[in-house]
Amino acid sequence: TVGAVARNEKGQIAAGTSTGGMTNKMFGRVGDSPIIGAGTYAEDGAAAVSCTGHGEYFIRYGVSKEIVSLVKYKGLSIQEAAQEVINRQLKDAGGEGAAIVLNSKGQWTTSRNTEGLYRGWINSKGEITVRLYE
Amino acid sequence: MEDVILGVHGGTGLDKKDMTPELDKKLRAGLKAALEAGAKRLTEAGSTPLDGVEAAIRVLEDDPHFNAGRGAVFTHEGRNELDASIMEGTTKKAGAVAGVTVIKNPISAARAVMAKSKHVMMIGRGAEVFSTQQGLEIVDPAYFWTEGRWKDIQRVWEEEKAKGKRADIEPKSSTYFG
Repeated sequence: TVGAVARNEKGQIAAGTSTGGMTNKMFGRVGDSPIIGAGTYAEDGAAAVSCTGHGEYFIRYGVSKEIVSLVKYKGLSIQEAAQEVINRQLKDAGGEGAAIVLNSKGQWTTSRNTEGLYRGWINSKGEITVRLYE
Repeated sequence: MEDVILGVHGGTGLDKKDMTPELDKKLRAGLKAALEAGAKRLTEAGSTPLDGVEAAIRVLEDDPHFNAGRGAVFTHEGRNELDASIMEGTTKKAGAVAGVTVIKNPISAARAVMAKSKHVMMIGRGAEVFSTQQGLEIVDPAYFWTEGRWKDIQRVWEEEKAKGKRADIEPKSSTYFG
């Protein structure tokens, strides 16, 4: 699965996710990537989220919307919200995966309960950082 | 992390013990290329965050090292079925496609559903016909075939043959997600 989150100078944000799904999935199986609120969600003022992982869990836990809701209604930081959902709710349920999160202020975080997450980000100065496991 | 304008991910990927220096290099290059393409589009006059997201994801879809677009994994039946979605945060407009097999860049199809239809999600043949009508690039399903993914599904088939039953649908590790 791949995904992206972006913002402009006005604080507008967007998110997207694209995938081939999981190896050996059944014909017609749909995961979380195309489900708004599961694999992808964005709301200005809260956060833009793109997820990757075991889709059945991400659908059941509405992961991307849950992260946004914790920011919007509970006032959590994006780091706190992503950790709460990925490394507590999802992990406790046995769901593997990760999320990337960006808010309207340009704050960025990732959370994963897997060994790796291939990821990268670029700031307004054009400085790029890429990480796989570290 | 502050002042970020664009972030991307390429999945949870292989266990670290299975990573090779060559693949490590290619994955980093792919992520960097996606960030550069997305940021370039994002900073053009009149562009929106949606433009940056779409441009970045298209690069990753075209890269056979990621499980999306050209590098997609195989279904039990040996096909590639692709899913994608996109959402913008100002109006909460969103679009998605699922189970598509001939659209080269599903993220652009998802955006077309959002921008050019009254719907949020289209699936299968309907999504493919709509994408064709919108002028998106259509490819033969064989375009999505890659040797590594083909070997992955062959290993599963061999395991099923040996056991005499369908392999457990539960993933054994994050490698199943590509």
